[in-house]
Amino acid sequence: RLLGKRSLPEGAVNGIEIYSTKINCKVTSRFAHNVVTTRAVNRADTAKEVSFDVELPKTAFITNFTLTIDGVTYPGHVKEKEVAKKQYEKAVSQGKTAGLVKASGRKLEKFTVSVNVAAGSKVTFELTYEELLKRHKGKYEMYLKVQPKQLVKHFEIDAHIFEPQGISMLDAEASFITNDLLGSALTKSFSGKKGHVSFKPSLDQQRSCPTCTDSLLNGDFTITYDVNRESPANIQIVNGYFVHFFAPQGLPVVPKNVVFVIDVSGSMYGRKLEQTKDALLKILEDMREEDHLNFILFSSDVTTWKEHLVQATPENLQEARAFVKSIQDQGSTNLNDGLLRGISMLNTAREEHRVPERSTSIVIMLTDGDANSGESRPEKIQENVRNAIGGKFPLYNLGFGNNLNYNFLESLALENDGFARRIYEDSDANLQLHGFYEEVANPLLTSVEMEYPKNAILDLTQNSYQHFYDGSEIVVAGRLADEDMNSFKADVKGHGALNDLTFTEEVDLKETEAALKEREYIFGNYIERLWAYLTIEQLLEKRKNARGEEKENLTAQALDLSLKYHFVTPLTSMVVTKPEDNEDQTAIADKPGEEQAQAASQTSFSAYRTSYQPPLGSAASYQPPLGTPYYYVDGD
Amino acid sequence: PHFIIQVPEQDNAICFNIDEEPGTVLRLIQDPATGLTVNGQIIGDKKSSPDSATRKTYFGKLGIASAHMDLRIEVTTEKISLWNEVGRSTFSWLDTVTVTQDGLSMTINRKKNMVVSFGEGVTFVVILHQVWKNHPIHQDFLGFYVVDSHRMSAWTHGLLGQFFHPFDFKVSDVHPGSEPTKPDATMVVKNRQLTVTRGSQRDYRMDARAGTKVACWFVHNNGEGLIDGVHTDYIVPNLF
Repeated sequence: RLLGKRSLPEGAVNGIEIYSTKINCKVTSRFAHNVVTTRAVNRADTAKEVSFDVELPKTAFITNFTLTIDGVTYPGHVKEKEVAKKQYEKAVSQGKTAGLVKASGRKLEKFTVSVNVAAGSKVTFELTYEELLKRHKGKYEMYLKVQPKQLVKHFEIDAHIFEPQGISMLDAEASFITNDLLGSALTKSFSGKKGHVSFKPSLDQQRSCPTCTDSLLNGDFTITYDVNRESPANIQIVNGYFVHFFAPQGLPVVPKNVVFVIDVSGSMYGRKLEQTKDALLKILEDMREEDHLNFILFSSDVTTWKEHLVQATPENLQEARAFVKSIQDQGSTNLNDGLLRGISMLNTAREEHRVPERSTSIVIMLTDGDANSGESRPEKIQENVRNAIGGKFPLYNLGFGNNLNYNFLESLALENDGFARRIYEDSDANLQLHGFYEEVANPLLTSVEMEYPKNAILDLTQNSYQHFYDGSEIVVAGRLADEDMNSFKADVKGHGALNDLTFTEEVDLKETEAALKEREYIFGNYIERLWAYLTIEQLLEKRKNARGEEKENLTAQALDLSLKYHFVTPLTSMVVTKPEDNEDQTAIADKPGEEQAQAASQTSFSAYRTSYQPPLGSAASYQPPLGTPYYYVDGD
Repeated sequence: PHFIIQVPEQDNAICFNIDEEPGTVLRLIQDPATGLTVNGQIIGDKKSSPDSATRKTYFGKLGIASAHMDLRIEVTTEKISLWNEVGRSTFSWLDTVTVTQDGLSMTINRKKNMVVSFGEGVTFVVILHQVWKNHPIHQDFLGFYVVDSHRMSAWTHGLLGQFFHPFDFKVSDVHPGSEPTKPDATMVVKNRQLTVTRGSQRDYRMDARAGTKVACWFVHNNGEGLIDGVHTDYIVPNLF
């Protein structure tokens, strides 16, 4: 009798077998370099289309994408967006297959590309992206989306972390790891400066059930870690570039004066208002007694809880809770007057010494729509708010849902030293609101200035911040004017809750450089790339509020750096051209902005690749006919 | 711990030891007028050295308080904490940081020392003495120096504070002692006659590792006769 082991179907789906997917992450001093490689083979008798999907963080920049077909590699080239667009349009107009990459979602952007692969051929997709991991609530978080379309023989996430300050904690969690079986595929370890996370499930471990052929790997994979902080700052210098990380610990929280400027217009009716109230009630629980607060509600009119800011005493908080519970929606959106009332209240409180001398003021505005009552011209509102705040404190804008001009809110916040955050309409909107508050609830320092020796530094990234928040980190990078200098000194000045502080960090250049030469872990010029990443990010941010010549200059600088360092930013695209059937096939990787991502999600774009056949005889000057979907989404 | 009292008028110095159990807190300075108080807590070696009859003791924790500013500074060999009515700031000896507020300036020089000034005229320096972490006997300890006390009042007291006012002493009858290099003598101070021994102690302000030798007349028995009362009078229950 022949005994045979029943072989479970595995591998090929519709003729395509994805036999390997590897996510290789190398993090050096918070700068993450991730390479996603997928290998597939066409087992069918005919040519087949193979897709490659990767979701990457919005804060990341793609730096490379290559296609390798039967051993021949087609590299990606970063080009100015206009140049790439022309190339793309040309390919489309000639009826050739054109791939496109775009984005959507809360934290992620989606990169999708497909190619036709001949029968029996192998294809390798390799996407590289880089990002600077930001510290939130005391830890850095690296977020990976895992969603293979089929069981993969060799599936692996391999993350190596190298932190010169030493790693204090390291954890990795996956939303889909629900049983011990899959848990055994995950290993995490750290010692000294090095950390390692490996997730390598076998084929059987990937099955959603013992006899299933679909994968249970579907969800979020998150690596979190933090570094040792024996000293408040750390400066690293390699090849003439430096990075300065600053995150002091052990300082008391500066008392804060917060006005919550809340949109209660009719559109907030229902779940949105209930979630806002839930979040405000939770925020009230977190208030410290030395804090001061008030609520400004705006609809067609403006109403306030109290005439002035009041201290967060237990009695006042009790009263505040009752007030929040009583909030009702009504009327339209007079955002301008709401904001101005809140700002004026903070200014008056300071002038009349109603708040502690050593305290800091914050405006948090939440709206779900555009201004349509009172002053509704965005430029005028910006001017009014700018003049009223006068650079004295930050404004944070929370945009609830999609029916609003997010760019306006972002612009308004950025020019007043704050930032905007989108609150996604979902069951967890209250948690998103509360989570945002937690980020800004604990200022440890105000008016933070990072000072470096004059004439010794070039191309410095932003070095002054209104606040340093507990659990966050300030990162400044720059270039040394003289690479042969022996020592380097940085002073960080700030106002604390009790006193003024000046932290001094002095480093010996040779010693630092020698200490960082652990070649095995460091990808060459990481500080230079970190500097370029940060500079581009800040130039793009500044550009949002710039006009005319200033905007042109900022654009030119950001574009120049994007091209030089091979970053796909909102100003550039990556073009991969491969000859196919003696014709060109072009794939483009783009970086969409917030508005485009939203637009895309609203119009439910699901295909990122088109294979237009233009009307006969019109190939050279083809324009898509009216009503025909046009698959190019500009990221800028 | 050892105490050195420099008497510039006589270009000389007096020194004495206080031997007490680890954990004991001693009052070093107390000035009711300025509201400044400095106390020090004693620590000992990890264990007695095989060639020493007694266990050596040092200061392991210092408490500096200003009643007028409602401010406290606790210095240990690990960290420096600063309190006022609003809250606490904590710094490490790995920081180089200057903290300023009305009437206070405090600078920590990474792994070396800490300089605290209360306005013009009162400046203390705390020296961090670090030893090899795995040393079988010794452990890190602190040194405390008063570099400026001219704004402290005439009512200042404490093991160090009582010597901020001008005082006089006379040494006579220098004669050989039990050790050939350390002659004994008779000292008249505060209307008392004491037998003292010529010796030396080290000032570590300039060089925390090697220090600078300071020749001094050593007063035996926990400074008995030199200090007002007896040393146990300076034991206080808490650092603050």
